[in-house]
Amino acid sequence: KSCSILVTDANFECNEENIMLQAMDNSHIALVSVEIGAPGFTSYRCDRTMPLGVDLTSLTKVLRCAKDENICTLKAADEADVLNLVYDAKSAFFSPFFFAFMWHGRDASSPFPPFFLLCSALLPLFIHLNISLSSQTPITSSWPETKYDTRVTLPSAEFTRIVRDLSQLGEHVRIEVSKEVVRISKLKAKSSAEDEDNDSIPTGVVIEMNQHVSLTFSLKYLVNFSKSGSLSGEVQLLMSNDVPLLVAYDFTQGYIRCYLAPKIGD
Amino acid sequence: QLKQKSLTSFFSKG
Repeated sequence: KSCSILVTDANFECNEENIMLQAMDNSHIALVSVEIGAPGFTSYRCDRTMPLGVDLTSLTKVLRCAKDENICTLKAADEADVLNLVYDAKSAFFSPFFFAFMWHGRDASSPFPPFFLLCSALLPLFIHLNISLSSQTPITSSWPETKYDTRVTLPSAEFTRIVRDLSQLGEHVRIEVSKEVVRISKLKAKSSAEDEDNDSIPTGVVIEMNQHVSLTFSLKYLVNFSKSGSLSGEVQLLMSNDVPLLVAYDFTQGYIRCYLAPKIGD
Repeated sequence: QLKQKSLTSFFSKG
């Protein structure tokens, strides 16, 4: 769901060790990279390395059918052109129910068929969904290894709150990191020190830095990145001057990392 | 005036 805000479709690259996804948004400003290791799944099997090209907008709509207690099983057969999702309620209070349809989800603008509403209403039961797989050229080159000058670690809920609040006030934000202070400031068209609305940084913030960094970013993207906050208690902001920002959420068996190109003065 | 850089410009830097 976090990825679908940034990219509409992408390849899930599956191998024996993990599932990975890397895709750039249409405007080539942000890139999202996700990895979920095999131990992160209750059971995991991959007989053959294969890319699963998925319309993320469609996938997100289907995932909305799931409740927290549902176990979701994803399957793709060899040479298959559908991704098969099965939701199974942990407690089978109701008698087993099977629901299946082929949904050609590539046309995201098309409305759901009426029976989709029926499917939602019957949860938590047993639902079987298929999503068409599309072939898409993957981004073959991985993001180059970068040594960052600063790393700021803070509670993800605080980062979410800061960027959300500041997005109400402006379109851009400047992030400055010095030895003891992280300053996240809203920028106005004619910014001056007096015009900036500084947000206080809460406790639990760790700053690691080699040199002072000051970069400006589009808040819209940071707000979208922060939607991954529920995946991890902490978020790391890795920055160097004139280098894309890395916003990293690490969880037990994987990560979601978002890269954002800075804004620069003319 | 701020100008949005694209990620591809950083890719090309290698």
